[in-house]
Amino acid sequence: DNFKARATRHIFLIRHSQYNLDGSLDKDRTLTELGREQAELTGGRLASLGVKFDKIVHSSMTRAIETTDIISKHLPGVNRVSTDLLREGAPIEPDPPVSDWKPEARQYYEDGARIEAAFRNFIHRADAKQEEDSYEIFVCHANVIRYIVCRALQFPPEGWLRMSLNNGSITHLVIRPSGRVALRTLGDSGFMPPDKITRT
Amino acid sequence: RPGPTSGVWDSNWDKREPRS
Repeated sequence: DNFKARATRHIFLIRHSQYNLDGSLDKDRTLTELGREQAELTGGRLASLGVKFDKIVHSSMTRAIETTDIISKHLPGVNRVSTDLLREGAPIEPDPPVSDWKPEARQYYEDGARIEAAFRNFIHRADAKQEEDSYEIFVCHANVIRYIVCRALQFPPEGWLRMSLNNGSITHLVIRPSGRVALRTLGDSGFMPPDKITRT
Repeated sequence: RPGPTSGVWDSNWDKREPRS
């Protein structure tokens, strides 16, 4: 009984907001003005939920860092941690395949192992020593979030590309002490006015 | 191919492999 989980983990997966696709280097792919507005709306939404967030973990890519910078302003005192594990990539060859997106095979080996490691590292039931329910935010990327959702629900991971996520949207997973997983929301962006919703 | 896809819920899904 000493090694049984007792607490529930709430995982909030946030897709970064709209960014400038023209830059060739990651550092040049910064948020657009609309992207900054979206991040403000996402931060405001998270703050309005009235829960005490334990931490923000974010991808080390520029668009995730900038989204986190803005969200953080709405959640004062919440620590943030950067990780390379959550960087965008090609998690697994999608089924059915798509014609306009064909990464090299080696990309799936590199990114797939890393994104699977991100899933195992961050998505699990609470440790036995965790006494209270936790609320954690992960600011990352569409492919990473879609793969994590498939894996957490034990759905075939190659189906990840059948889902679509808006910029700044909130995906909420609940992991019970029993290990049961519930997807409470997938890509919620209903808190944004329709003319500010994008999927770039 | 990672993960079970049999449709049967694996209640020890996060205990079978090291975390990273």
